[in-house]
Formats: sequence, structure tokens, C-alpha cells
Amino acid sequence: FLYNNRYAGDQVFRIHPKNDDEVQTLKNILGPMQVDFWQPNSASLICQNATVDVHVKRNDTPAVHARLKQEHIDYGVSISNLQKEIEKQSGYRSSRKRR
Amino acid sequence: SEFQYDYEVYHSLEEIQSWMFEMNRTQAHLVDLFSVGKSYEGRPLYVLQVGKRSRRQKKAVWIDCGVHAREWIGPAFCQWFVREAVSSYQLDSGMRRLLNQLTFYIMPVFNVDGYYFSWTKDRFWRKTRSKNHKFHCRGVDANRNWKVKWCAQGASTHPCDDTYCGPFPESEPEVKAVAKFLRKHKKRVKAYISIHAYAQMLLYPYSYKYTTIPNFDCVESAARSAVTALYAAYGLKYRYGPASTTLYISSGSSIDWAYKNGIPYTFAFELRDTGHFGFLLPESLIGPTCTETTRAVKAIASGVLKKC
Repeated sequence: FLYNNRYAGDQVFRIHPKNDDEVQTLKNILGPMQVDFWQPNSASLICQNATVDVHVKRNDTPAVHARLKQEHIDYGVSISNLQKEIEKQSGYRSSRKRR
Repeated sequence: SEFQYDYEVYHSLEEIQSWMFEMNRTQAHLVDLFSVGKSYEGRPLYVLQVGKRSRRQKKAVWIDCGVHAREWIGPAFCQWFVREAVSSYQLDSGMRRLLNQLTFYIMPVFNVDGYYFSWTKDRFWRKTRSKNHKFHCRGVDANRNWKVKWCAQGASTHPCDDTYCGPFPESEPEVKAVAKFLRKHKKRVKAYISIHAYAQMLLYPYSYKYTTIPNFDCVESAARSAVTALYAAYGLKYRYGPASTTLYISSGSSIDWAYKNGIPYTFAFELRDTGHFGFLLPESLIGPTCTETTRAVKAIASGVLKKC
């Protein structure tokens, strides 16, 4: 596996905070966690009606799912298994090598 | 034998550097290669100079790719643009006019250490790879490290944050080297373009404040023609405008620094997509993304040659 399979089970959440309350709640949920902000670049830039894409590690995904549901914040999972997507993106290359 | 290179896959740093040497060797009439310095880990910072050789001092356009390591579509675009420029010089009168009248300085990988690290250890690394003697975290955000409203809103003072501005402006050798080159050539460099991902936007100054730039009409017109040209390829709609309002406030950015240092047209492209694949844009989308972006860059370069 690429990167020693370190991204297996990691997910990218796509979250849609609708108002200031949800923005603040989201900052409270994600701020203390070791997450990787894809968009925007950091928790401090989260604002209402702007999509948040965040990479969450495998072990933290259940907690993030639970908290977002509990707070009724609108979200989806844009990448359900990051390792698979990485293998897929690089799969073309390895096949190229074979070619 | 004909140099075979696949422009529709992502390439490692080593492959990109070999390709640069090969382009310099095989396209010597249009392509020169030089280094502007060394990275934190000692890697050379290679730049390609593309354009018809000329004794007179030509206007220049600077394009850098790969400031943020994980944004692999950037380096793919820089390589694509060089290939497009060289291969269409004879066939396309528009490109021939650009290469006859302008010099393009193209830096396929700005953050060479970070890019290498994103291929080998951490696919989603963003920053450079400099060390901080007080913290275990490494790296500075190379787009928060330029000497313009440095480390203010939209940048972080914490070394472990992804938008860390660094211990001081131009602390990163990569930023210092490019700034030094642009300062030296600023009379000739009329446009600065930095390629990022992802958001499908074309951004211009200011990033650090909401004020309108003095030559707003000309820059807005160039941006509009660029996104119109881009749209014409595959119908993709880009948002465009001042970075502070179109995206968000950030300080220490390269486009603000270049603009403040006298370069009249400075842009940051945020290429595909808008989050579906994010940084993992499939190789199957390299072609369309680079084709449309090449049209936009040519439109900006044409604007540089016009009076505004």
C-alpha cells in the first residue's frame, strides 16, 4: 500500500454550517481535534454558508459523525475511504509503469 | 529517439526535474533552465525560461506551481503549459506572438521539499519542510511568508498550524529565492501567476485588505477575459475577483507581495475541483484542467501586451 496504508478508513467530511451558531459549534467540535482542513485552511476561517471540507482520521470519524448528527448540522462524506482514493489516483501510474 | 513523457499523469519530483533537463536539451531554441537557489533541504529551485531568444529585454510573465505540496495539479499544469508553448510555437500564431514578445519564467515545483514529502510520507502535506527549534512541528505556509502585511489576519503564529506564517518574513529559502529573483527582474516582469488548488477561482489583490487596487479596471478586465477563455474550453464557470472578498482574508501572500513590488498583474489560480475529489483530482482530469487553464493564462499574457 502507498504511504503504508496510513489513510485507510480516513474520511473527508463536507459540512454546510448554515448560521453563526452552527459555525461556532463546528469550531468547537473540530478545533480541538487533529483534523486536516482542506477548505478553508483553518478552523478560524469557517463561516456560515461556506462549505467546509475536512479530513478526519479513521479513529475520529465515529465521533465526528455522532457530534454532527447530535447538533443537526448538515453534512456529507465526500471521500469515504481516503486510502482507496489515493490508490486509485496513483493506480493509473502503476499501470503506466506496467505499460 | 522521440522523448516520451506522459503529461496526463502526476510525476514525482525526480521525474519533473529530469523532464526539465530534457526540455532544455531538446528545445534549446525556446527553453532555458536555471536555478534561483536552494530549498531548506538543499534541493535546487529550478525555473524554465520559455520564449524566443532575443537580444532586447522582453517583458516577462512569471508562473509558479506547487507552492502547497499536496496540490499536485499545479506542477502538472506547469509542465503542460511548457509543452503546449513549445509544441504550438510553429502552429499557433497566438502562442508564437506571446513567445516572440514575452519571456515566461515557469517554476514547476516551488515547494520542492514539501512536494517530495507529499510523495513519500504524507500525501496531504501543505507547507515547506523547515524545522522549528522550539516546536516538533515542521514547515511554514509558503503563501503566508511573503513580506507584505506579514502574519496578520488569515495567517497563524503557531508552528503547528497549516497556515503558519514563519518566524519572520522570507524565512523560507524558497520564498526568499523567488522574491530575490522577482526583485531583480521587476522592471521586466509584468505579470505574476501562482497556481494553487482547489476552488475553481481566479484571484487578484488584495488578500490582506478589502481596499480596491489602483488599476482595478485593467486587472478585472484581464481576469474576466481569462475566465471567459477558460469557460470556452469545457464550460467550467470560475469565480473571480479580489482574494479578500472572493475567498477570504489572508496575509503574507505572494500575489500581494508581487503587486506591492510593482508587478501590475498578479493572480492566483485555484484550479479544479470544488471539493468532490479535492487534492486527489484524478489523472483523467489533468488534460481538461490544464487545457482550460492554458487558455486563461494565454489570455492574461495577451493582456500584458495590450495597453490598458
